[in-house]
Amino acid sequence: PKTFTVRIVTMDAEMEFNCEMKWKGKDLFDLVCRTLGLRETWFFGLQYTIKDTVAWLKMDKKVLDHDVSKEEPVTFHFLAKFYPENAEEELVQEITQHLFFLQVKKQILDEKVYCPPEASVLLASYAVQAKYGDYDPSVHKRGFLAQEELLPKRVINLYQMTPEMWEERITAWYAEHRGRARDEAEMEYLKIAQDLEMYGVNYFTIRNKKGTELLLGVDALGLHIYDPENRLTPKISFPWNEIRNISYSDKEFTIKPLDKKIDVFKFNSSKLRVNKLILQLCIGNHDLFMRRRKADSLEVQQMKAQARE
Amino acid sequence: WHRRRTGTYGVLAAWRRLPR
Repeated sequence: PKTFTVRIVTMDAEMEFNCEMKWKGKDLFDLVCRTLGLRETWFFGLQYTIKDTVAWLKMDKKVLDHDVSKEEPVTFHFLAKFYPENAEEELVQEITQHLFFLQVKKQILDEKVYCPPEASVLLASYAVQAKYGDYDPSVHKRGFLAQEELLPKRVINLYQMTPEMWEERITAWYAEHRGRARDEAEMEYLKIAQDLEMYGVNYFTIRNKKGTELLLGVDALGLHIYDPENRLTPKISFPWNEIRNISYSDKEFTIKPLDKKIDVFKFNSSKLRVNKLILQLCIGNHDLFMRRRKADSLEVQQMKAQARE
Repeated sequence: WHRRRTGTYGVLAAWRRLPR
């Protein structure tokens, strides 16, 4: 059969595949998951960018029917699209935890997720434990972290501290993590990171009916409305179990609360494409929200049993 | 082809469809 080349970029690797012309998103996605040995597939997706807007490959649509650049290799980023409510309970396989760790670490270092200075240092110390193993002063000599990107630039700029002083601060914590295996250190990292306000939130710029610019956040727990100046604390939240219906028509998006006494919330997003993405993220997040509130599927039960062994 | 310009998701309905 006729094929074309796709390049898949994960958080720590790049792979190329020959993709058949007739393949649907799911065929390619499954191949990538099989190649990675990843079974907790429901958190992930294949991301591409179209006109500066993020988009995700649809499972039931042909790969080539997507609005992707047809120049080969066609490139997709294999990334977490949905986040667990509780990493320790939900992320079972080591590979799943590792991919989340890398993705969240990048978001924090790139300042996509705000992290206060003290927490940044603690997170850095777990990242160092994950990479270097137990602290050994005879091996980890002064300057051993000089080439590592460990802290957000904002945090570094906040203090009059030399790189040596930062290394000392991080190493003091690092030495405390003795005995933690890589996967444990990465899980400790995620347990701290998941409590950061911006963790796992997809932000979209919207305008309310008065034309005021606001932010919409979509996450594991529901929809949130923010002042653009404050991405940390929502002005209004709509938890999934308090929403009756969500819909869009062109650029307009409507959230209908369950409680009829609460006003319907309507806003406009910049593009129809953005509304489609918002709805997709809502459906996926709500689906996981519901699944968490049912018993584990047989597959997850088996994986948890395996992980315990 | 026509782009679909509307979409809807019944959050409550999905919850009710959920097997106990």
